[in-house]
Amino acid sequence: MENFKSFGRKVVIPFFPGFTAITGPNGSGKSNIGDAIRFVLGPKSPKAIRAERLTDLIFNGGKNKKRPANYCEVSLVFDNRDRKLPVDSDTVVLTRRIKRAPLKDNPDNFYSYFYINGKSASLTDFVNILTKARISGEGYNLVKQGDVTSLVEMGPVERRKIIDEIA
Amino acid sequence: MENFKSFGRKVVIPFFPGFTAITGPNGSGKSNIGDAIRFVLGPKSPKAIRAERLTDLIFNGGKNKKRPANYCEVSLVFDNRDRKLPVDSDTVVLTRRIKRAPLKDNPDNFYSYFYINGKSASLTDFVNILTKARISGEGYNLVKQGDVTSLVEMGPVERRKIIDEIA
Amino acid sequence: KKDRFFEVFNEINDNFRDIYAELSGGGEAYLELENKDDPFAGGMNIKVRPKGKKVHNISALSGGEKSMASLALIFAIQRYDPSPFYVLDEIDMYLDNINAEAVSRMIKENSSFAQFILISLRKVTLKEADHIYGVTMREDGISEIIGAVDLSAIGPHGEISVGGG
Amino acid sequence: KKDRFFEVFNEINDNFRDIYAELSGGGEAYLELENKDDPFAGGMNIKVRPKGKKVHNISALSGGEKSMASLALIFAIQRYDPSPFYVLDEIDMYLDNINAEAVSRMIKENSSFAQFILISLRKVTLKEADHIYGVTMREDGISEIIGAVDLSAIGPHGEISVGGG
Ligand SMILES: Nc1ncnc2c1ncn2[C@@H]1O[C@H](COP(=O)(O)OP(=O)(O)OP(=O)(O)O)[C@@H](O)[C@H]1O
Ligand SMILES: Nc1ncnc2c1ncn2[C@@H]1O[C@H](COP(=O)(O)OP(=O)(O)OP(=O)(O)O)[C@@H](O)[C@H]1O
Ligand SMILES: [Mg+2]
Ligand SMILES: [Mg+2]
Repeated sequence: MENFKSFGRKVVIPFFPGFTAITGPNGSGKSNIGDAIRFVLGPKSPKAIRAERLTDLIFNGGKNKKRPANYCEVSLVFDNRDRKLPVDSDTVVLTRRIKRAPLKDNPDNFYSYFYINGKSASLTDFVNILTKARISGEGYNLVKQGDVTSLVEMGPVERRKIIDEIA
Repeated sequence: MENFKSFGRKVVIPFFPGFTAITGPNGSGKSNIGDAIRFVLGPKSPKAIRAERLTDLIFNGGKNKKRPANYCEVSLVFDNRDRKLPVDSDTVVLTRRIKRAPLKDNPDNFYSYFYINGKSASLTDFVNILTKARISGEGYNLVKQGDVTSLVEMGPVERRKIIDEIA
Repeated sequence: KKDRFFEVFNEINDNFRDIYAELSGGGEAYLELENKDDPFAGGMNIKVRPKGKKVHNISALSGGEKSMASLALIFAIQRYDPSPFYVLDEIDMYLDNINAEAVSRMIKENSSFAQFILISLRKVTLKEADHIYGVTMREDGISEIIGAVDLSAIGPHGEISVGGG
Repeated sequence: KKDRFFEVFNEINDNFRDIYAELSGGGEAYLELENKDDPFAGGMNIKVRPKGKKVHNISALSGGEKSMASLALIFAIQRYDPSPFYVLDEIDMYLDNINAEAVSRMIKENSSFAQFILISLRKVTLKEADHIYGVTMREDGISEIIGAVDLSAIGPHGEISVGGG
């Protein structure tokens, strides 16, 4: 993770098997880690990662306003020994990068880059690989802050669709 | 409060001036007390007190299903020495009562009763008195569980209207 | 009508600025009208800059930061035009202990001007209260109120040990 | 297609019943199809009866009771078809300490089949974790990760005392 939201540097967070907890004061950046994971999984809309435009994800310089970053990048490293992801390698690194490319009429313009194990790819490649492993940016296994009761509060048809997807 | 939601008996809760806290395990009935207060203040819809129909507010008998109650009643006792409420007495008791009146084609039928200091009144009387004292079932001073960030998340026009009401 | 609106708006905005700075230990917040010339033609936005950060689009704020901004606005309105009573249900649910304490301290101060009724599961909030009521659910599904509860009687799991029957 | 749906539905419903009973210490919960003959023509409802209560319309349940039902359904699906990883952000926010402990215990058990990443402010949840990461915000507005944090290093206010720099 580099320059993603409040993580204004390069940061590596190893996730071990088992139960990992993340804690810290309000506003420290905990939920931003969840957003970073969802960002790579390609949710349908930026709202799912609490951003209005994708350039909101790029570190904005924090207190010393001088140097907002130009790009942000997040890589998810999957252990693929069980070949759940249809890629023939023991580890699969999915990298997504957003780079500012301001135009005269649109300062928020940006370029989006996708990489699979370092090789350039597209969002469709990502979605194809992830769907085969039944991983998605909006799955029931990702619960956003404040959404814990959503399975109970959503409409009956939307709830039934969760079973459809598994069947 | 009598037979209101999970309070299947007559219960009196004195609220002293200052800071009163209510605590207890999940599902014990804390938020039901908040609903009881809002019920008397006459919110526009039963949804504001977590009910689909007003008869959902009547104690349903709890575990021993034999005897759901027939009616529920809540009284709010106001200290009116400062005459904020346009009623000429030191204490004002607003009582609201719902009584089941099942019909053949509508088992959830009910009668609604309103009393001011024991004398029969109507919802409009309640609303007239409360509006003069600037009290309402949907005021900014009543925050429902889960709604703490609503002032930040609501639309800009709805937010401006809060200032309009004070002006 | 417009003059009256601005009088109220400016007072509440000043309060909001002061109260947010106090609650968040140095952050900046203010209210902004979409249409300054004719306020009734537009809405009102909240601008927040938590301490040590750039001014943000409100949707990028964290759960705790949004709660603090919301509560600061409630207190700002209260300072200008207090309601006779407040019923606040688990307003501390997103707050870490430091912020929860700052909020309940402010409520304690405000409770000399208005009546506050707070529902909470957290000791850090309960300890500031003048009176504490416990609510329990009996075996048969009926809720019961326990009178004045002593904070030390609340167990580590939030259960309330009830003296007597 | 319909047969396959019923196979999955029945398995998950059985899991849901068992897991909710375990999590809530004896309550009853099940899934109900709006249209049993043609499931795709209708939706699916959740029916919950917390211990000692009548079956309720889901909207009358408390915040904590709704959370327990939601989490039981997540675990029921996981038991049938585990996802490789779970990212759960403050799922304990409505829970009292007893329920928060029951949930984090179950997560601990389930974490031998899948990877769980939980964001939480509460010690009762953190204490079950194998690894704890701390996140702090520096003066200049940059977030930093603190490696493996020892539970005893977390102060009463949730602040993390950081060894070294
Ligand atoms: N592009 C960005 N550049 C810099 N900072 C950002 C950016 N986007 C969001 N932030 C900061 O991230 C902070 C929010 O972080 P986050 O939501 O992860 O907090 P949290 O640790 O989950 O807190 P809580 O416990 O209150 O939920 C905001 O204060 C915001 O200033
Ligand atoms: N008409 C009714 N008759 C009997 N019980 C009812 C009725 N309406 C609601 N209840 C019960 O009230 C309970 C919910 O109470 P409430 O929402 O006040 O809990 P709470 O103490 O706020 O819990 P939490 O800490 O989880 O928010 C439900 O379990 C429901 O069974
Ligand atoms: Mg968060
Ligand atoms: Mg509640």
